[in-house]
Amino acid sequence: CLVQIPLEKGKRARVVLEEQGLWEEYRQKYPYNPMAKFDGSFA
Amino acid sequence: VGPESMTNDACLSYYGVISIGTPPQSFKVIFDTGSSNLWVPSIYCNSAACNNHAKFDPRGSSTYRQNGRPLSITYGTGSMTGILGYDTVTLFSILASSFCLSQTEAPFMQNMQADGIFGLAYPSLSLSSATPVFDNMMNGGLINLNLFSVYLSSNNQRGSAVTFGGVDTNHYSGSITWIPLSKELYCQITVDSVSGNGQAVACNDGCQAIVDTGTSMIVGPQSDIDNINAWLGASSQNGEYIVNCSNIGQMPDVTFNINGNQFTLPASAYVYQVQYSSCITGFGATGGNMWTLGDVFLKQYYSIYKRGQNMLGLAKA
Repeated sequence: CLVQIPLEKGKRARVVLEEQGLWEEYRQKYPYNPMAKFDGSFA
Repeated sequence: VGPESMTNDACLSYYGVISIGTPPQSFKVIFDTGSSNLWVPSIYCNSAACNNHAKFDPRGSSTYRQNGRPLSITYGTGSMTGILGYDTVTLFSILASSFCLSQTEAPFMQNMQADGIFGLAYPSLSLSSATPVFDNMMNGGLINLNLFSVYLSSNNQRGSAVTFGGVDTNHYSGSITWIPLSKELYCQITVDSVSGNGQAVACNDGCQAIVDTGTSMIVGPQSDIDNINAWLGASSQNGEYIVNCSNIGQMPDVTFNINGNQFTLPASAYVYQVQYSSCITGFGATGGNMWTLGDVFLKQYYSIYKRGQNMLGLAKA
């Protein structure tokens, strides 16, 4: 009754975008707004 | 339209594999203690975000039942829409009959390695009163204890794990500190203060923090985050706080004082390298007064979510 799910540490989306030269464009288009996850008034 | 918002965090990196349906269809998901629903892309979605990921095909599952109720989750920069469905979720070797939302469109997910999000927060946060998978596991007697724990390996690519129904003593050292939750919606706790070199540098009068595996950084109110980063000697640039990578060895520890206990982060934990060999601190600002203790914190501290008693356990990872 103990279930363990191994987690992989994958490449961050940021790193992928940086490698493609798209990070600056992405962050301007989709600025990170961490509070929006918890409070819709911040979305 | 649902009340729940979700992340668009481009720095999330830990994911696990689950299966949905019969025969099983595999998905990489982020285990997120900051939300309660299970989302995966489906064949009904043809956006670039979905096309980059595995898609659930309900026609290929004999156990799928469609609820059909449309749902939408808003996040910082857009929304993810879908329909509610029911199917069997396979976690490693255990089956948990549960719900999944089988249509999605979220541009920020295009470049994420994970296909979907596996919410682990309280049922009251779940859209349409859908029972979260973990609660289904508990209700079905599939695990003994009403808790799960998360270990995020700092250095290695492998070794990280989510454990349902117990704790893994191989993943921590010393004793577990138990902290009562201040609100049972997320894993929300009271932080007494944040200090460095014995002096308070933020959260001087106490503050509320959500412990969230679905957030990569430590996030806090603008003024507090400005204070910490100024104290660390970081310079602000486009909303990020830049430090010299070669100075990590000389940078001070930052300590979170919680329920009379100290949880210390060395610079090697809160600084990480980004593009062009520059480094940023893992302390980011947000609106409002709430803090979020994300992966930067959780890589240092094994976390145990004791849902039955509304307690959080932390131990040195």
